[in-house]
Amino acid sequence: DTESFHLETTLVKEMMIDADKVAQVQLSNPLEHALLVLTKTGYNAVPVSNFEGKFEGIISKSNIVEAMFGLEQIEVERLQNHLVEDVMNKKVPTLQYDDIMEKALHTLIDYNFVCVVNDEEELMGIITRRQLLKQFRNKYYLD
Amino acid sequence: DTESFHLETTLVKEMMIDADKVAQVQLSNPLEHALLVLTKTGYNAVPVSNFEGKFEGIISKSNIVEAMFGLEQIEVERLQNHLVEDVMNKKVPTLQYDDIMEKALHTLIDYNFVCVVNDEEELMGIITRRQLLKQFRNKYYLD
Ligand SMILES: Nc1ncnc2c1ncn2[C@@H]1O[C@@H]2COP(=O)(O)O[C@H]3[C@@H](O)[C@H](n4cnc5c(N)ncnc54)O[C@@H]3COP(=O)(O)O[C@H]2[C@H]1O
Ligand SMILES: Nc1ncnc2c1ncn2[C@@H]1O[C@@H]2COP(=O)(O)O[C@H]3[C@@H](O)[C@H](n4cnc5c(N)ncnc54)O[C@@H]3COP(=O)(O)O[C@H]2[C@H]1O
Repeated sequence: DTESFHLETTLVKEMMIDADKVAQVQLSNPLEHALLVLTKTGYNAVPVSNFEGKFEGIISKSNIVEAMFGLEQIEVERLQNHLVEDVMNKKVPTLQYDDIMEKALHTLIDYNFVCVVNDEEELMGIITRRQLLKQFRNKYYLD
Repeated sequence: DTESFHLETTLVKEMMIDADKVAQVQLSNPLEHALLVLTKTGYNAVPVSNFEGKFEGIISKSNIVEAMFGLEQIEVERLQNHLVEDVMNKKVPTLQYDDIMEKALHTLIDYNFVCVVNDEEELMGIITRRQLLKQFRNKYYLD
């Protein structure tokens, strides 16, 4: 219901894509598995969790491709010998479950999506740029 | 000047990133070169032009990674033997130079960026989701 979308009152938890619909990988997965998930879904980057379900960061096709570029040529065996944990990006912004969407807008200016976590740092879902742009489009036609 | 941003009056050519600041590759480049450009810039996808400067489509890390996956294992020699033209995506939406930004909003719901072309199909620039989100943020604080 677009009427009720307001940046300062809509909560992140009301808009997010739930974790069960988010493609993710584990810290201890080999890079080959992560590349397969990214290729099958078509996404450029997905969240990473540990074996307890705690959010750890993001892994992207860029991270994996860069790891494969050796000094002289592409070193494919790096895919089998390296883990997600070795190349992922751990320093990414997150949102809290009960943040307002205004905070999401600030983060999404510089990121394609942002992960939403609860007090125990577990991944609850993600908010994407597409979701926000759809709300702006709907609001534009209603006003 | 954010005061003058209105979806129905601001023209695409007023907002776009000019072609001379856009990373691009050529149809006839080997995939290895395209992957290097994507890795060095950090972008997930860039525009492709032909030798006459005509816009041809987009190439992404996904296109290249998928081309490298052979039946059994990653076939690195495909990077040297295949060209941008063999794996790129030719069916992508474009905007005309004098379209209004409202049209850009519709396209950017489903794409990270959109290419802007002139009457001779030459690449004039790109419009990105970041640019649009920045305008929405600025408008939000002004209203
Ligand atoms: N398999 C697919 N089906 C339909 N559309 C697709 C798609 N893959 C990409 N797109 C379109 O391309 C945009 C950019 O995708 P990208 O993979 O760079 O960047 C994506 C991806 O890294 C991540 N993402 C989106 N949905 C996800 C999910 N269910 N699980 C994990 N990551 C997701 O969030 C980023 C932004 O997503 P957003 O929807 O704003 O924007 C997406 C969406 O509009
Ligand atoms: N080297 C870099 N420096 C600073 N920020 C960076 C960056 N690489 C990526 N980002 C950030 O990540 C977002 C997604 O980048 P992505 O490569 O998926 O997707 C990018 C990329 O495929 C393309 N793009 C952006 N600027 C470009 C340029 N100058 N030349 C060619 N392609 C460009 O447009 C898409 C959307 O760009 P947008 O700015 O909305 O959104 C960018 C930007 O906020």
